[in-house]
Amino acid sequence: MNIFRLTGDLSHLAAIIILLLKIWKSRSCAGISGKSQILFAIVFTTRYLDLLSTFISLYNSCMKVIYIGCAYATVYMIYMKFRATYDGNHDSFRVEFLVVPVGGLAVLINHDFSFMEILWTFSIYLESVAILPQLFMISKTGEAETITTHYLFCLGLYRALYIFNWVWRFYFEGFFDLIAIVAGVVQTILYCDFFYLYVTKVLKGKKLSLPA
Amino acid sequence: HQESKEKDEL
Repeated sequence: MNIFRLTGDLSHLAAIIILLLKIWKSRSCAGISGKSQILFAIVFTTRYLDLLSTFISLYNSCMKVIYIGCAYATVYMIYMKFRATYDGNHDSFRVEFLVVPVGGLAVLINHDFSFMEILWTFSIYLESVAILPQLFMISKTGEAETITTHYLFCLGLYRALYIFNWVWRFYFEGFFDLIAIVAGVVQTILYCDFFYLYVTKVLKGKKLSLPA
Repeated sequence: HQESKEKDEL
């Protein structure tokens, strides 16, 4: 555990909680892609199956349970509790175009051809693109609530901090996992455009809106 | 063998 890893995890946790609080406080999930949230629930479920088989640390187990719990709570709020506010017409990204290729890639490129390992690899690849329906939705409507941009910023920051964590681990522990690193770099790149808009608009007090 | 390491990252 290093400082980048810890702050990365906390940033991830902050993102998840910001999103839950936004929906809960406003009683609305307008502007939120339910499809991205379903993908994240699948990501956590397939990656954290090892909760049942391997104990790593109390920290590790607690965070996994919290991430999974929050992911399902978010999906529940979008598709059940506040379904009337869900903007399904704008959430039109075709997720099968992500899930099918990602599944194929996980079967082809993995560390070990075993059930658990392929599910883990699938979750790593899927996480790297799971935010696309959300970014697609924003590009379609041309705007995002400020609180939604804070959520996205925390999520992107978590990925960027994980890259620093991997650099650290490579130098000080000789540890690296190429699958996680490549997928993590791809994921971080997807946020670059958003980071730019966040810094130039949202941090200056403006709402995030895209030119028509 | 990296993959045999415990997956301690979240």
